[in-house]
Amino acid sequence: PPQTPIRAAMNSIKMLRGDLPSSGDQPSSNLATYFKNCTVDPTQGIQKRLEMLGQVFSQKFGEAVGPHCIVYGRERFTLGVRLYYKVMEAMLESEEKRLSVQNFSKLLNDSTFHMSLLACALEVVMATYEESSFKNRGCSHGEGDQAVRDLCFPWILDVFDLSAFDFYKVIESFIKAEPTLSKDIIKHLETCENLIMEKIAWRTGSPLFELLKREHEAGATEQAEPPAS
Amino acid sequence: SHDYHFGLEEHEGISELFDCD
Repeated sequence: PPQTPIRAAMNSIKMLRGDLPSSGDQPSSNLATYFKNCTVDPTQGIQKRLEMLGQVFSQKFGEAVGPHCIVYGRERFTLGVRLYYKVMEAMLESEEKRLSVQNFSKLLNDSTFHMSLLACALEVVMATYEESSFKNRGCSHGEGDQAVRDLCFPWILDVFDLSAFDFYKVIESFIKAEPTLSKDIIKHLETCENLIMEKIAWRTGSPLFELLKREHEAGATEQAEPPAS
Repeated sequence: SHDYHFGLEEHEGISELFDCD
């Protein structure tokens, strides 16, 4: 039977929590092996970054929704970290098959990669909760709709001071690596992609302009792609 | 995910996107 929007949202949250058990708070033994195989073990760097970003996220969440809701921000961050580790492991397994390598030192020591991946995981968590939590838990202080709007993409980019151009890079690989994503969430990520492609990636300060300038100075030798592709 | 347009080709992946090839 068709579900009410609230029931559908609650089921999505239940499924998200079910797919991300508490054992995922730390890297799995498989993921830890990828870390150890790196020329430079990224484990400590990843841990420190997560601690720092967790504090930033919770603080910004509280500022957006209300100080009494910081605990919900921490809850969402915890789920985001579990999803981040899960997708990271799946991505590395896929890359290992594709490239026949086990040492991903450069990628796993790239701070931008980790921030982009974590931001994407948190965006999935936020989108899953979007329809139900604030309106049902009384966190709104009379401003429920505004709070939900404030947390919508690209809010997470501002929280992490992450460029849209870098965030965009992880989206497709994220969708490929996580087959349990619902149709609604995939649609949401696609909307984020379109927003970035059409607007946000072209804002002042985007790294895209520097890259385009470098390409232009290097001298384009290939023909431009036809509009169809 | 059948409605999502996958743009990366077979020789492309997260490693290339972050200049780790």
